[in-house]
Amino acid sequence: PPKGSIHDEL
Amino acid sequence: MNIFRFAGDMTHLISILVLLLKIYATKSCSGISRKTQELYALVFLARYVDIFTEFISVYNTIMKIVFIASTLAIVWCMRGHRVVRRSYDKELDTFRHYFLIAASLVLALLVHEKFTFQEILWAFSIYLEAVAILPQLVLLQRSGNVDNLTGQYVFFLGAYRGLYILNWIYRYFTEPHFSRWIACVSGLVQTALYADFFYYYFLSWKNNAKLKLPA
Repeated sequence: PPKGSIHDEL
Repeated sequence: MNIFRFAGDMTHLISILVLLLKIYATKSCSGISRKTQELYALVFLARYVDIFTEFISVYNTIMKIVFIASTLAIVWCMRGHRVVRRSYDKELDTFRHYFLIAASLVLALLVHEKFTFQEILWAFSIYLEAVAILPQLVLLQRSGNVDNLTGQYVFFLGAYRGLYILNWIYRYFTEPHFSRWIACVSGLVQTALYADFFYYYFLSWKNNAKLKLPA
C-alpha cells in the first residue's frame, strides 16, 4: 500500500 | 509501526487468547456470543483477502493468519465441540446479526474508497467490525453476571480499540497524507460502544467486586 495508507493495519 | 499500534495488536491478540483459554480451561462458552464470534470470523475473512496478493511484512502476514485461524477455531469449538456446545447460551444470544451484515454490506457499496472488489470488502469488514461486538454486549447485559475471563476478554478488546485510536492520532501527526476517515469514524463508533461496559468494569475494579451489568 502507498505511504500513509491505513491498509497496512490489521 | 508505532507503539500504540503494536500495543493495540497485542491487546487484540491477548483478548482472543483469553477467550480460547476460557473455552479450553472451563470447557464452557457460557457468556460468549457465538454471533459476535461468527461476525469476527467474517470480518477477518473479508479484510484479509489480500493476504496472498499484498505483502506488507512478515508480522502482518503472521498476524492475519493467527486472527483468521483463532477466530475460526473459536467458532468451531462453539458449534462443533460436543461439551462446549452444550454451555452455549442460545436463548440469550438472539441479536439479529444478519441485519448487521446486510447494513454493513449496503454501506460498503455506498461508501468506499474505490469501487473495486477488495476495497468494498475492506470497507465492509471495517463497518462490520465496528458493530460486531453488539451481540456480545447484549448477551452480557441480559445475563447480568459476567464471569472473570469473559470480562477480561471484552476489556482487552475495548483496550485494542482505544489504542488504535491513539495510533491514528499519532499517524495523523507524524505521516504525511494520513487521513482515512472511513476507518477512523468506524473506529470511533466501535470504541464508543464499549464506553458503558468500561464504566462498569472500572467500577467493579475500584470496589474490588464482581463485574455486574445493570439489567
